[in-house]
Amino acid sequence: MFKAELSNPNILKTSFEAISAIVDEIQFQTDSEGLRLDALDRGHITFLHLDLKASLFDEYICDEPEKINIDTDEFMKVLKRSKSDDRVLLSLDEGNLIITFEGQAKRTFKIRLIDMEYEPATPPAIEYPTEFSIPFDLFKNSINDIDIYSDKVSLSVDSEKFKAFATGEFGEVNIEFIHGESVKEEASSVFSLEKISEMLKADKFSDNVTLSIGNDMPLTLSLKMISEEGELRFLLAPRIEN
Amino acid sequence: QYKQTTLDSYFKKD
Repeated sequence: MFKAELSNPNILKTSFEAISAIVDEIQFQTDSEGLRLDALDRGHITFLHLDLKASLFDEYICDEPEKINIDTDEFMKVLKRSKSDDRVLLSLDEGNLIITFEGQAKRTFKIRLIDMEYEPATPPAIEYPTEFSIPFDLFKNSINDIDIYSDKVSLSVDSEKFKAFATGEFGEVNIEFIHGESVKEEASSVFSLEKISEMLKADKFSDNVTLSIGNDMPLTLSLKMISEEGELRFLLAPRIEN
Repeated sequence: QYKQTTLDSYFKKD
């Protein structure tokens, strides 16, 4: 038996704004610890990991581990119908994920479970020279600034500053932010702006974003709830100079 | 010129 209840739909909704932009299908893995998913996009450019601990839910029951395969667009269509003060209940029957919104009315949606084409990828452990946190809004604004000039962004960090830079046909933009964190090395890599923008659709998950950057290494971007009961993490392959 | 890389080398199994 699987049953999970949340006092509002916002964490699921904001997570799947990003997840449904990146992958077509996902497998939720549930056990007594909580609900997780790992997914790699078709182009193998972005990997994502969502971890929602059992303690995050108002009620959480999972007698035995389950694998719940769903189409992310179909799930997002249902989540978009939620109201921010609705209670959300997730459960399963034979062949369906059942999503119930309890507010003014009780609304029950079923999504057919699907066969997965691929087994979910296991997240790789990558050793980084840097890790630091910056405000989510600042990062999102920087990406929107860069969008004026280019489809790619150079992200770099040193002991003092985080920098985002882009150059285009008609000019360039340079953003600097004193991060105030303990970063001992310098690192810089270039990334697709479109791919970063997809991740930042999860704009209500966390007030801060933790970034790990290396030199021509993937970007790790992590959104964590203050309570540490939820994390949405992305890994993005860099663009490198030919 | 820049080219988009993939994550394949990070997901290689031992």
